Amino acid sequence: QSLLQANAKLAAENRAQLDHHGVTAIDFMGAIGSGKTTLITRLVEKFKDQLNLAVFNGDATTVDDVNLIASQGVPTVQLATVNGCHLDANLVGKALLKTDLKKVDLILIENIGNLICPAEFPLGSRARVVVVSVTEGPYMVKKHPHMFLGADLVVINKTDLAEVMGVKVADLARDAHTLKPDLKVVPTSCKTGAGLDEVAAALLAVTKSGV
Amino acid sequence: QSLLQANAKLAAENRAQLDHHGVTAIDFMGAIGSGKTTLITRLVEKFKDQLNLAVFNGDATTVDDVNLIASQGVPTVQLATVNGCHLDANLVGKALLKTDLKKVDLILIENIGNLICPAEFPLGSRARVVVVSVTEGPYMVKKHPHMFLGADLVVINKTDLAEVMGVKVADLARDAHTLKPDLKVVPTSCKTGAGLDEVAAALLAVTKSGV
Ligand SMILES: Nc1nc2c(ncn2[C@@H]2O[C@H](COP(=O)(O)OP(=O)(O)OP(=O)(O)O)[C@@H](O)[C@H]2O)c(=O)[nH]1
Ligand SMILES: Nc1nc2c(ncn2[C@@H]2O[C@H](COP(=O)(O)OP(=O)(O)OP(=O)(O)O)[C@@H](O)[C@H]2O)c(=O)[nH]1
Ligand SMILES: [Mg+2]
Ligand SMILES: [Mg+2]
Ligand SMILES: [Zn+2]
Ligand SMILES: [Zn+2]
Repeated sequence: QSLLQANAKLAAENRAQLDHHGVTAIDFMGAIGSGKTTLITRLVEKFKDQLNLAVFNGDATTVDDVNLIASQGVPTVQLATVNGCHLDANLVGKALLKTDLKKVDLILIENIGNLICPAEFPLGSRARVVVVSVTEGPYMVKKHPHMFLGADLVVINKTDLAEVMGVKVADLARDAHTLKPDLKVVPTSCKTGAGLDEVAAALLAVTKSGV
Repeated sequence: QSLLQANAKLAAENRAQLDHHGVTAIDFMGAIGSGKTTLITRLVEKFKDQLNLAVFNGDATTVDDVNLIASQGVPTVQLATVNGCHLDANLVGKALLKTDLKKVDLILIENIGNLICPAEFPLGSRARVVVVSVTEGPYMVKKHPHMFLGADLVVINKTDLAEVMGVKVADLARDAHTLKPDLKVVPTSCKTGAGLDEVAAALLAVTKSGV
C-alpha cells in the first residue's frame, strides 16, 4: 500500500469521524506567504459569533501564526510536522483526538505553504481552498494544475497589489476555469477586505450543507 | 542508505565533474514566485558577454520560464521533475550529461519554488542562493531556518513593494544574520534594478574563485 493510498484511507477515516459529529473541516492550501493565516484570521472574526471554531496550524518552526489565532480566543492545535512539506491525514487525525468534536462546528486547517505536495495528500476535509497571491506573478495557476484540480475554492489574494505587479486577476481566474470550469474563484484583499464576505458566504454554505 | 545520503553522494559526484571542467553551478532556491526566474534573467543579461552560460530550470508543467531564458540565446535544459517539490542531484546529473561542459563557465540552476525540501537536497553546486520576497511577509526567514542555514547568499527581492507591504527589509536581514552571522544578504528589486549589481558581483566572485 503506497504512502498516498495509506493517506487516502486515513483521510476517509477523518472525514467519517467529522461527519459523525456534524463537524466541517476546511483545508487552506496555498503558496508561502500568500495570505492563508491572514484569511483564516478574518474568517475567524466573521464566524466566531455564529459558529464554534477551532484552527489547526501546520507551522513547524514558529508560533507566530498559532498565537495570532489563539489571541482571538479560538482553540488552536499546532500540528507537529517534522520538515514537512505538506500536512497529512495522520497528523490531522492526531489533532482531532485533541479536539472536543461535540463542541466544534467548523475547523479551519492551515496547510504548509507549498503549491505541489499538498494536492496529493487529502486530509479528510469537506472542502479544499487554494490561496494564491497576485505577487507571485501571472502563471501561478498554469504552473500548478494538480493543486487547482483538487480545489473547491480558489482565493486570489492581495488584489490591492495587482496593478503595481502588472498581474491581471481576470487572467488567473480564466486559467483556473480552463482547468476546472465550475471552480469557484474569489479575488480578495485581506488588506482592504475586498472579497472576504464572498469567501465567508461560500464556506458558510459548505458548513451548513451537512454533506 | 537513505534518500538523503544517496543524494549527497550524487551531489558530490556532480561537483567533482563540474570542478574537473572548471565549471561553476549555482543553485537558486526560494519561495514560489519570489523572483528566481526574473533574477536569473537579469544575471544572464549581465554575464552573457563575459561568461559562457547555461541555465537549468525545474519547472514541471509550463515552459514560460525556460522560453524566457532561451530567448536570450542561452542554452537551457528543462529538468523533468515528476510532481517534484525539490530538484535533486540525480536530475542535475542527467542535465549535466546534456551539457558540453568544455564550453560552459557558469550554470544557473532554478530550483523548485519551495522553502522546505530543497535545503535537504544539495545538487552539487558551488553556491546556494535563497530568494525570498518582501511580499511573503515579515517571518519568512524565521519560519524556514534550514533553508537559510544552507544558503551562501540571501536575496530579499521586490523591495520596491516593502513599504506598501509594511515589511522591513532590515528585520529580515537581521533574522538571517541571527541564524548565520556571516551570511551575505542583498536586498534587491528586479523591477528597479536595485541590488542586482551587488548580486552579480558576489556570484562572479564565486565563479572566478575556482574552488
Ligand atoms: N498587501 C496585502 N498584504 C497582505 C494581504 N493578505 C495578507 N497580506 C500580508 O502578506 C504577508 C503574509 O501573510 P500570511 O497571512 O502570513 O500568509 P501565509 O500564507 O499564512 O504565510 P505562511 O504561513 O508563512 O506560508 C503578511 O505580511 C500579511 O500581512 C493582502 O490582501 N494584501
Ligand atoms: N514588483 C516586483 N515584481 C517582481 C520583482 N521581481 C520579480 N517580480 C515579478 O514577480 C513575479 C514572479 O517572478 P518570477 O521571476 O517568475 O518568480 P519565480 O521565483 O521564478 O517563480 P516560480 O518559478 O513560479 O516559483 C513576476 O510577475 C515578476 O515580474 C521585483 O523586484 N519587484
Ligand atoms: Mg501562515
Ligand atoms: Mg521561475
Ligand atoms: Zn513535498
Ligand atoms: Zn518536499
